[in-house]
Amino acid sequence: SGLLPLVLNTWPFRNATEAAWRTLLSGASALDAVEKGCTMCEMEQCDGTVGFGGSPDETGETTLDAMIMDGTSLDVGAVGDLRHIKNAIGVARRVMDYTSHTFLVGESATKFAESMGFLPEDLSTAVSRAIHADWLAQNCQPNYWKNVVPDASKYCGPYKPPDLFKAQKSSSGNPVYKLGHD
Amino acid sequence: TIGMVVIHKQGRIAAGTSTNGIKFKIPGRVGDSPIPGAGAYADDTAGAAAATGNGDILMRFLPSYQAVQYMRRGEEPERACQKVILRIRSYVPDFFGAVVCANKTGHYGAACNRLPTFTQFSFMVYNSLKNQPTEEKVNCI
Repeated sequence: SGLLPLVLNTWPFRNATEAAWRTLLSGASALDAVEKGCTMCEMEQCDGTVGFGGSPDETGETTLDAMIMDGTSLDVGAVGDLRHIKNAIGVARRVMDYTSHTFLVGESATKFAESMGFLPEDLSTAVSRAIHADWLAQNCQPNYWKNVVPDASKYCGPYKPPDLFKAQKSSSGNPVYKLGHD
Repeated sequence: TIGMVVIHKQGRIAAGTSTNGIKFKIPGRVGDSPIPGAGAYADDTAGAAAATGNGDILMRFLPSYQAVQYMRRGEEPERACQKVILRIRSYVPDFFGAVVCANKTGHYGAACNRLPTFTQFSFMVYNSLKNQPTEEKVNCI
């Protein structure tokens, strides 16, 4: 097709697109281009929703998810809940290239990354710590708990299921979607 | 979150995602991004897609896989993306989500679910017809 090659990505992350395109022009593969493009976003902390220093969890920690897929072989490498490693897409690529597995998670994914030569680092920043501190100051609002005690819409945890479970009809949408995206 | 689709000039396709998820998630939570068929999917014989939005909802519908299957059946990329959005919306009317789609010939499109605070979705394109990365926007449906 005269339209090829093509780089297409979600959100207006220009430098990631550029990095992927340059990788293609250098003669590298589509997989390499995806890895380089996503790595650029991880380094630039695109939108605060990619890479280190963004989207702290309830404990203030930033964790990363990434996946890469080869459309020729349908091979996949992925990591979830990755901690202490900045280059999540790079680790996902290593899962694809150097294991027969598809998806590694959590601290075990971190250990795998370290075995592949990635250095463990603190993924929090002054910005992510401030975001988390503000959330604590607002009684942990918003959060993703439901049907627990104490009332998660008013108070911080720890939460437990109520003795008499009263199922509440859950909202079809999530009211806190503006806080970020996957 | 970034979701990316790349098609090499020789037709080999790759897709990927990277994200730090949503703020204030319960520790251990993983979204749709690292799940094949949810955050992204690629198949040289049809095309590729990537989704973004609320992963807790998106992952239940495998939107990227569904979009690729629509394109395999001959749907244009934008229509494939729209059909994915409409399918999710039939179950979850106010979900936050968008999808980008590209078929194996390099045609592409995108779609998003219209909300009061989300009426347009921006995405990036670079192909042989452009001399720089180009931001494009689609009105949500």
